[in-house]
Amino acid sequence: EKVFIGDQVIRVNVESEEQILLLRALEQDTYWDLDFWLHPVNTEVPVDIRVPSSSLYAVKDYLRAHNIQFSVMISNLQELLDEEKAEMEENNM
Amino acid sequence: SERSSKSFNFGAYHSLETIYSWMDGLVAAHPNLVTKEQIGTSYEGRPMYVLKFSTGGDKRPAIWVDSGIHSREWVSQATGVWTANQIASDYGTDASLTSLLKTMDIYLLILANPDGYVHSHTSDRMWRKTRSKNPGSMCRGVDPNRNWDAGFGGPGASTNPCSDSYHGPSPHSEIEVKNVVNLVKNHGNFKSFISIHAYSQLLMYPYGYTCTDALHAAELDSVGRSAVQKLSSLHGTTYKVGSICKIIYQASGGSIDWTYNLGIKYSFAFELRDTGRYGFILPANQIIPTASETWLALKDIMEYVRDHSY
Repeated sequence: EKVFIGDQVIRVNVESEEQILLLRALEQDTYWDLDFWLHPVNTEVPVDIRVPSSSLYAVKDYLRAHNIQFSVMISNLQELLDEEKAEMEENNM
Repeated sequence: SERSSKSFNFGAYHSLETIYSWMDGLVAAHPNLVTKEQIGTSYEGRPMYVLKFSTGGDKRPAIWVDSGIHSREWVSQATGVWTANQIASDYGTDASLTSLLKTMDIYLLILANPDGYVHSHTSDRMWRKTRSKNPGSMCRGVDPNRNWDAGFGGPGASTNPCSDSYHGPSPHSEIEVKNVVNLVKNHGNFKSFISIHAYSQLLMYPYGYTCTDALHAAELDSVGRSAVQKLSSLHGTTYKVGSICKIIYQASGGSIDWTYNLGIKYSFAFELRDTGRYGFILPANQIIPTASETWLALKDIMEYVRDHSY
């Protein structure tokens, strides 16, 4: 079973068309193995990105370098999944 | 005990087996209203069941609802389960739904992508696509909401089998999609087609493959806004309404574009609620509030469809 230890979901509240283009460039880059939960579309819709722990430093660095503000929506995805699983098992019992 | 609607925990996420078993209980509890019909099998051989709510007649005007074509969007399938129970228990007590079911049928496909759903429970919680093998690629699966014959292969779908929005080798190549296509075409009398997704709180209508307005865009927009007003009245959840292309992004090969082009005017897609903190990992305690508010919108659309025959 795939685990997501240390993976974070970060939210970007996009402020300009330029930022959208920068985020789209990030989306095209397969090297960091990013999973866009919400895609860069316009300034009215936030962008949510699941970032593997191995890419966290680089991605955050990229965002900071381009002055793109972000917040951490989920700090450790696996923790939430563990809670979800435990709840399901309890419910099954 | 899970088979009984009275003891089933609607505020929890369940495995495919549990949901299928619960469906049998629902049918047994409402034999004159609900039937479980197999519409085919999935790529990995799992049966695909649709719940049909009908008070009689043959190929009556009907409303289609599917949930969870993207497997990781778990609140969608959970909302489908809650909704099925709501329809069954409201029939005979809710005057409006009862009158609707006197003249129309409702089809509800709770697990539109059974293989993906099982995979998201057992191997990869973040799995979105089907599980079909892609010749020449190590990556599996096709985005079943890019696989319909509506602008297939156009903007907003990927040619890369490793992408989460891979459109597949050809329109309706995915058996899960083909099963629904066959049912809809053979039935021939669907008046509304509603697809339930999660998340980001949107109610959308065609088109997605083009940003050109659909012929009935104004009416669909009005119906959507009325439905969202009802939805928001319960918990204050805010939704946006618009065409797929205009409120999210251009996306080709989507189900409601195909149904609309087939002549099913009232084609809509929901993106259910997100608390702004969890995305696809919406806590189970949010299932019932989500399903309850969605039901108000669904019912509003269904009533409109009932009252505006075409």
